[in-house]
Amino acid sequence: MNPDIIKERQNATFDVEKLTYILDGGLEKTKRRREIESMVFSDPDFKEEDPNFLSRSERYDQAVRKSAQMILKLREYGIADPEEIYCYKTMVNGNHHEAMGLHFVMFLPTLYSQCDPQQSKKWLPLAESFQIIGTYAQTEMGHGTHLRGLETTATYDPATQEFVLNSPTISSIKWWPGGLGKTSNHAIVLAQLYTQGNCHGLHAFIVPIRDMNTHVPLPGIVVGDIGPKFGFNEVDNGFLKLENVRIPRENMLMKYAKVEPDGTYVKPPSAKLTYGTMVFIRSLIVGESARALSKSCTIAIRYSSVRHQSEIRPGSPEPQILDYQTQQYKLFPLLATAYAFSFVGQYMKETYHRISGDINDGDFSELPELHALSAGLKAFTTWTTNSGIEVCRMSCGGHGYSRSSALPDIYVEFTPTCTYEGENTVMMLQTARYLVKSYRQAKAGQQLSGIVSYLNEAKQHRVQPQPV
Amino acid sequence: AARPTVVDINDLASLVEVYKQRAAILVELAAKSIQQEMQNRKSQEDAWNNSAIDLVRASDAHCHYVVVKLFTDKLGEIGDIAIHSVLSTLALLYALHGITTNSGDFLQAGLLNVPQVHQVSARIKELLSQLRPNAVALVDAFDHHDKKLNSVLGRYDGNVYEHMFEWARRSPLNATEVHESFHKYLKPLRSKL
Repeated sequence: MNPDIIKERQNATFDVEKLTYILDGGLEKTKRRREIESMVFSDPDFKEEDPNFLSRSERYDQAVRKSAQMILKLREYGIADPEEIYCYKTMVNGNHHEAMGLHFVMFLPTLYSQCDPQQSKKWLPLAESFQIIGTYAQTEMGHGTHLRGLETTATYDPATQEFVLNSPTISSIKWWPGGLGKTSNHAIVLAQLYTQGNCHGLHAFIVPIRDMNTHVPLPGIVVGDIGPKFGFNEVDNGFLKLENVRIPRENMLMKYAKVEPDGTYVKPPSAKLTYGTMVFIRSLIVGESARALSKSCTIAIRYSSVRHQSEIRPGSPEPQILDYQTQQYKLFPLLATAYAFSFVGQYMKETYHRISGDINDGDFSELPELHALSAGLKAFTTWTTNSGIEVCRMSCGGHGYSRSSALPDIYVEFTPTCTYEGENTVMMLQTARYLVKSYRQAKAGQQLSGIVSYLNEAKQHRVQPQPV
Repeated sequence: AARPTVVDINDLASLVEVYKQRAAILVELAAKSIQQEMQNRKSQEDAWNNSAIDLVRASDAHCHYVVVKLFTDKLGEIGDIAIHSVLSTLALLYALHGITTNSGDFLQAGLLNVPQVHQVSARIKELLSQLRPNAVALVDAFDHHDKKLNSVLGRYDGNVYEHMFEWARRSPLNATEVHESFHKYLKPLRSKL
């Protein structure tokens, strides 16, 4: 053990272990997390080549091997709780993403939340047993966060009781969904629904893209990898072009909106329900921001306590760089931010589960607020974290450039969160729409509830500067 | 009916209030900007686009308020005095640092005055010194296992340089003492010059 870091730990004024319990959500959660950690780190099946020294194809190969191993292990150990699965996966993946990440994070949750009972019976066993490996194909080459602009069409044909899916233009080709290129055999495709000559907006469809035995692309499906990216080397982000692909009526996710066999359209109770999976992911991303920033701060602060450089007082030994005020000014506000985001992440997770429960009970009243809050906080936390990781890297001087520091990896793997599940500026504008609407309601005398209730008070409060 | 709030830069509740006021004022400004644009015979959509910078600022302020508020609320759940103390210092640093980086908003809105902003900067320096002895312990509490962190610089044992050298030795470029590019390109080049 390095003597400087021993000294640092002796100086602490609080019980580190107890603070870990608070961050994990309790002693039992910490214990369980460590058990899972130990299972993963002592498992020889997860030994791997350092990805820094591998080519992209080798990295993808290694990631698929690990994902496959992970699925077997989860089953072997009987780990079924979503939080524990998430924890296990995080340990296996380290600072990288997983080849089949979207199967767990988007495909399965969408099935859980948007299948009607019959569909659940059909699709869930297939997806849970990995006969189906799925992804979530929403973004198109020419269209991102503005979902109403998506061009992919699903036209209902009552004669055969099928939907006919098409990518009518080049810009409508699905682009970027993780695992779509080579890994998945099914995709949840978001497409504009046409029935009885009318467009009913965006709906979700389960589309088989590859044969479940041979893994060969099915007729009408043009699918592949989109090439190297900024990070994400373990994931085959893909393209998908649909050419008159026919799927049965039952492949439209029908928990809320429905198409009857004759083509009659039944509206969902809330238009925002189609985007439920995105709200879920945005809520998770807030916690991810906290994790990425806390990792970066851990690296930069530990290194700053070990690294000695220059001198503060002439003739004295080189001090630890953490003793420089400028270093503290770079890192401690970020450390505070990492803690702030950890607690916001806990809040978002609890809020999401609470409101999801209400939605399942038919109460949609808090959905708009969750939608607005998850969009804004996703943008706010990822922007801050993205620049924060870079500050941490720069504060490690020349060694921050080395891939061995892990900071370049944390940065490139995190940066896409500013873009995916909603580009951040667009997210901020979505939140603004809710804020302006709430402001107008407050101005009209309506009593607001929830986190925007302060807009009711705006007229009454005037802050008075304190004399110095 | 005005209820004035006195800002105490050492009191988190007071800072939450200031962040709330900032958010409310920026939301109001954004809404008024849209209204102003519409009075200039702009359509609702164009008015929205012409107010987008203000709208993003308003959302940012709203989110910032939510984060400061949730951090402060969390402190209320923590019973351990030593942990409460160090987390309060962090929360105060977070809130005050946010004020200095967005001081224009707070000054323009009249929520703080210039001497107070100077006072905030001075207080931040004190907080940095106060946090210094706990910095490593605070990152240790995140409990990122070395194998998960996979960082030579961030190792728990702090033995950075030994492991950095070991890591470098594993680089594929070190697989042979003389890389094949020497024979393929550099040697022939030298013979041509």
